[in-house]
Amino acid sequence: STTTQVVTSAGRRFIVSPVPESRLKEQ
Amino acid sequence: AEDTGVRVELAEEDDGKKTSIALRLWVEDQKKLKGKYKDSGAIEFTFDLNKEVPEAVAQEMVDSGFFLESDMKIVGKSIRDRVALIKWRRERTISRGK
Repeated sequence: STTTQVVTSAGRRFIVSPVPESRLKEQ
Repeated sequence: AEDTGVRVELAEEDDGKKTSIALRLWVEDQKKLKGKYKDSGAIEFTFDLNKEVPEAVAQEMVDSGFFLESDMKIVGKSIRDRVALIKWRRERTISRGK
C-alpha cells in the first residue's frame, strides 16, 4: 500500500494512507 | 457532533486505559473547507488525551502542508469533538462499572 510518513519539527509523526472508498461520502 | 466535513475516528480500539491513542483524520466533504484542499488521504497520528491540545495538532497539520491556515480551526474542532466523545465514553464506562 502507499503509505507515507511525515515527522514534524515538534517530533509528531503523521502516517498518511489512502482513504478506503467505502469511507468517503458520496459527493 | 457537528458535521465539519472533516472526519476523525479511532485508528485502534479504545481499551479505556491508554492516555495516548491513535486517531485517523480525513476530509469527507471538501466543500466545507475554506482553502483548496490537496487530497492527500487519511492522516493517522497519536494523541495524548491528558496532555495534548487538538488545536496544536491542527497547527502541526497546517505546518506540514496538509491544510491551509484558514482551515486550522475546523480541523482543530473536529479533533476536539472526537476527543470529547472518547472521554465521555470512557467516563460512562467507568461509572457503569461502579
